[in-house]
Amino acid sequence: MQQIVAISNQKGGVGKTTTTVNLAACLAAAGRRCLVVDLDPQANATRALGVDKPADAGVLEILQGTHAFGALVVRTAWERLDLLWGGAGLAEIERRAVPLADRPTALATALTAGALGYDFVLLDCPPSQGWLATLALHAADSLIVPVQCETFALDALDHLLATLRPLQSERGGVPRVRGILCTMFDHELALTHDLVRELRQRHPREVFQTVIPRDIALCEAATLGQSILAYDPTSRGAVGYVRLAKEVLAS
Amino acid sequence: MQQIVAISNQKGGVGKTTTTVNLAACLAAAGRRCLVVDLDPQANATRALGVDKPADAGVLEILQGTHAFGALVVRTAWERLDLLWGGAGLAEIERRAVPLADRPTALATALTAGALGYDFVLLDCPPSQGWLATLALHAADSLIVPVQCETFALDALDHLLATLRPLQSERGGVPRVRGILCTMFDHELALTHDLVRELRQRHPREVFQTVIPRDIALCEAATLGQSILAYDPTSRGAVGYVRLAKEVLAS
Ligand SMILES: Nc1ncnc2c1ncn2[C@@H]1O[C@H](COP(=O)(O)OP(=O)(O)OP(=O)(O)O)[C@@H](O)[C@H]1O
Ligand SMILES: Nc1ncnc2c1ncn2[C@@H]1O[C@H](COP(=O)(O)OP(=O)(O)OP(=O)(O)O)[C@@H](O)[C@H]1O
Ligand SMILES: [Mg+2]
Ligand SMILES: [Mg+2]
Repeated sequence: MQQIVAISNQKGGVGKTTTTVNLAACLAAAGRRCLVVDLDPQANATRALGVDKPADAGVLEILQGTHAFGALVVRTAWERLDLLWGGAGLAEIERRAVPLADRPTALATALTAGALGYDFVLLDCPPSQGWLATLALHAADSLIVPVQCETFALDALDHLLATLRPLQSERGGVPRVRGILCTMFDHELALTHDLVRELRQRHPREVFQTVIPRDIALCEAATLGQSILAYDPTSRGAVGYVRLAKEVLAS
Repeated sequence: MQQIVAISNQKGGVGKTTTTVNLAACLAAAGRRCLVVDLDPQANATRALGVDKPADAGVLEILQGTHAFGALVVRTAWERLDLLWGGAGLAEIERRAVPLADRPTALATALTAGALGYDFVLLDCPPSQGWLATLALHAADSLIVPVQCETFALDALDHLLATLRPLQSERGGVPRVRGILCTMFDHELALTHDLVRELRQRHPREVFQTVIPRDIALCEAATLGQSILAYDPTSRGAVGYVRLAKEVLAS
């Protein structure tokens, strides 16, 4: 049963890309066929998976109907882990605000046709609520929301959940929030402990048991274009994402 | 001579809001009249300045012509530090991708008329290159680019500078990059030291001498809706932003 999961939070720098890439790597290592779809014009997930110069065409061209899905998906260096990037044109389109998302289900349609055979499709979302995020929310069955437990975290989460509700009514309860993930957890900070506690009180069913600790290995791995499993499988970051993958597989 | 400075970087979570709010506070403390314009639909700068429930109308209504600039600017709790927020409607507009920025100079025009009397107008930009960022780039004389020296930092910067060049040609060299600011500097991380060094080599004239250290006091201050000067003027974060203000005033 294929699962299309959007890794989503309009707040910037909370670990969406780090979570997409490393959760995908851990699911692939556990035997699941994974496709990462990089919906961010900044293409951080593409770089973090070591894909250096993809062809110019990507999701954008698939949505515009000029290229076929299968022609643009690339294998990464790891088994069962493939990537489809947004396309070089995405950044320019975002600037001109020409959304081509008068068809918000365009990505959903493309995935239905093109992404057969994957157990998991993970959508790395940009930090905004614009048209790219809308495409993701119309394509996903569920959401994982990374939350960095520092300032503004709870506001951003409330805002996301408020945005989600009308869409869920329209789409019959979909996408459901599969889980809220505490990321970059710094155990030395009192503020962080307070926020995690508050988060678990407000959303007892959604907050993952797994918490991803702050771990420089996660930055280093991405800089080298490797998943954390490839870079340092004994690091605290790797342990965290392996645990998350287990929790996701069990849910 | 009024200065309109956009605090801008399409990468998320690099310290744009923290820099806007605290640089404004330090400039105000140094006797300059400052206006913070919060262009992010998530209104983090508004919250970080302790402005709890502004009237629904904001920048959006000024651009739509339904409200006057002067009617919507609010005083903060600190002398010479005022705020104009984006407006409650901004988040919804971003979702519907109805940019109303077929007039990219709309904000520039509004500021020319409405922001007389301020020495500094600081524009807190959202983490995207969509229409809100475009409005900011057409309104600003200069840019401060906060850069968190971790993964993807240099890519994001190159991308921003590449975007800027055609606009600078069109606008006669404006906005110029007034400075690149290393934020959330964690002296324990080798990766960070390498990136800062690389940054200074690539952009010797633009990188500020001041580096803002990682300091939990900056998060705590924002959570309480206070500038770092009000919350903890002896903190390393406060010392950093005071130094930055001096560098900005001298440049
Ligand atoms: N657990 C962690 N420990 C240390 N650093 C981390 C961790 N998770 C992410 N990072 C680093 O923090 C920065 C932001 O993470 P990331 O790019 O994954 O966030 P994002 O939400 O995708 O950002 P954006 O909103 O710009 O897309 C990156 O430099 C990343 O390497
Ligand atoms: N020097 C610092 N030390 C510690 N924490 C910091 C520092 N600067 C910013 N932060 C914290 O890091 C997080 C991101 O900072 P901030 O919101 O200013 O970034 P941003 O670029 O405005 O994010 P966005 O792209 O979402 O607008 C916030 O929780 C903030 O309190
Ligand atoms: Mg990302
Ligand atoms: Mg911000």
